[in-house]
Amino acid sequence: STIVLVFEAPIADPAGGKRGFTWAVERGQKIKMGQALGHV
Amino acid sequence: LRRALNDSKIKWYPIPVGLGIGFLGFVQFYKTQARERERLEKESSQEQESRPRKRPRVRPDGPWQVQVMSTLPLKAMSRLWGKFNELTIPYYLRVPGFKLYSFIFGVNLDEVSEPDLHVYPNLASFFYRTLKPGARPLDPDLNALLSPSDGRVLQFGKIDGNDIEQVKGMTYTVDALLGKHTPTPSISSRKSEPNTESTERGRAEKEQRGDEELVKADEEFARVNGISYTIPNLLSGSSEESHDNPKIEDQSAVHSSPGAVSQVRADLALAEKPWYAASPGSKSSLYYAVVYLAPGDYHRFHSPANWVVERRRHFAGELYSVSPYLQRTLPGLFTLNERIVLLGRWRWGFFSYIPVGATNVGSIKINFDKELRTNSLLTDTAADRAAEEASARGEPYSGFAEATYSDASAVLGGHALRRGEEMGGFQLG
Repeated sequence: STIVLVFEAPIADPAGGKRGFTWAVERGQKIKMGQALGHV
Repeated sequence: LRRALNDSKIKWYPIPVGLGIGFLGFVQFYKTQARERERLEKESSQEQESRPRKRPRVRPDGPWQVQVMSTLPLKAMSRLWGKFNELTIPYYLRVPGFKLYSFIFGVNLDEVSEPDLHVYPNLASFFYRTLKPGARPLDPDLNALLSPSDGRVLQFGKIDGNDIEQVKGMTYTVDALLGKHTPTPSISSRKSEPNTESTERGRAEKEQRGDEELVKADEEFARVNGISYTIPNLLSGSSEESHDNPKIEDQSAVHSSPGAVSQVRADLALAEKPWYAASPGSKSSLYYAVVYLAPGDYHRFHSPANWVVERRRHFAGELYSVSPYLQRTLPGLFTLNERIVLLGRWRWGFFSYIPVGATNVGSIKINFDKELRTNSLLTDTAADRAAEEASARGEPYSGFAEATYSDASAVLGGHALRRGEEMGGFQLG
């Protein structure tokens, strides 16, 4: 089975000093529930 | 000839079992093909008689393995597999049986909440096991998007335009995955502050019902998580009839007040604009991630963030395997399979969560949606009926049955989910 997430998140705006969404995983990585997929 | 028959010695040789099985498989394959061909001819002749068409059976392209799979009755096989796994296992076979399963599929029995494996009467209940408290600590960073389940990250990335980027042969359009007519308001109002006017009204209604704490809790949830109130006249309670929209009338689980229904219809009308393209100049974009759960993984899924789910769309599709191999070889696999699309919003705007079924785990359970039934004959017949009615009305079949969620406090306009909260799971068959 599979779970797909499609979501909206901010884009980093270095000029404005705003953080954006960054991934914290690699493709093919084994992951546990509760671990971070990414951060804003 | 008589002498030859009488005198010649008869010697018996064993036929290799594999040959026998191969032969039976070939006969079965030939019969399926012939039956399918006959059915298609009958269907085309019926079409000539301009009888409304049944839900179109999708025929995926792909290598010969996919062609063979597309002729198999996958849903029936899945239901059979589910029934088989609900058979009660003899008491003394349970521990060795589950230990063998765990050894083969890599299940960590130390994490299972129930130490005595005898408690699980069959494989289906062992498959839907829970874990010990604390076995899955949540990432401490509140701005982190959590993994919804155990598994392997197959793909992730940004969505540009309608196509989810081409990764190893896997392409699908967002419209096909989530269904068209996805509401734009949840995006357009992503930064707006909660409009106090509708809150006031919500409070007034709630106070009438004397449920002050509930209103306060939901308002606190929305405020802390920066989730805006996107369906402002959800609380309007307008007198419009809630059943003059046939599509909504069909839905088995509509838990909403009349005002919500009129708004959903307005949403649908508003949604004619493509929702997925964030408006030019906006500082946000759409992202996606795909997590694959292997047979030995913990199969309950959880909320990856604090969010409000507004509606769900049930696509009663097929049940191809979703193994990484088939994901690579069958483009658009997820748009074919049975899946539940949960649509809602989080602090940064639109949020959707799509559990996708497969042949062995065809049943998807959502804890807060009691009416939802997947992988059942009822679902298929309901989908066929909806397709026929849509074609009788001259409308294209949307391909899904939709229902909306509302909260008791009528403040959030949907069902609130907290990060790490269990949302449901996949069950065998």
